[in-house]
Amino acid sequence: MNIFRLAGDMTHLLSILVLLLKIYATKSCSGVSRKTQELYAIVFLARYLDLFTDFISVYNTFMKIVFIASSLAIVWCIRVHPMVKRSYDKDLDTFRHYLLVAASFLLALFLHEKFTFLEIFWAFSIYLEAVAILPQLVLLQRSGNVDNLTGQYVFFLGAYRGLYILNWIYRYLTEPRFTRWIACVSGVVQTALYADFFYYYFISWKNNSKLKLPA
Amino acid sequence: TVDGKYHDEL
Repeated sequence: MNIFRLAGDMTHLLSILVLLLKIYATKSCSGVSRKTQELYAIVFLARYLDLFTDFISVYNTFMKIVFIASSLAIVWCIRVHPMVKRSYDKDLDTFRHYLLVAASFLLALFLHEKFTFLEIFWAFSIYLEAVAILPQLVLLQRSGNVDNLTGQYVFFLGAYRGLYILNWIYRYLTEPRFTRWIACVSGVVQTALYADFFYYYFISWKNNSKLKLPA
Repeated sequence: TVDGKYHDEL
């Protein structure tokens, strides 16, 4: 474990806490893409299939459980909780996210570290996470003004994988045989997808103005 | 796990 990865995991956890705060405090999921939340639930379920078979550390197991439980809780809130469900705007959240699931799984069948059930689902979760934010970014562009908590949620979610890139550089430089091409390349693509969001987020922070993504 | 190496990252 290095400082970049710990900072990355904490930033990821923070993004989830900010989203939970937004939904709990405002009893609304306006501006939040249910589809992105569903994709993240699939990402965690597919990636942590080894939750009960491979014990790496208490921290690792604890965080896996937190990520799985929180992502399922958020999807449950948006789908079932009467107050929150009413605020979900399905006419804005129209990205065909099942195409992302299909494409990621197909890619995992061809590009993986080992042709085993666990490794194919692990690669699938890595590819899917790289594109999971797309429905959310499309929704933000459509919904015009973005409330602060939703903007912060997306910012921290994008920043966490950026910190992981620093972690991979650090591990590459310090560990003799460290190579994680699937995670690295996918992580760079994932972070790059946030580039324009980061730009507009920085502008809104600099001008102390409302975050607005151009349509 | 790949050649004995766990996916030790989240």
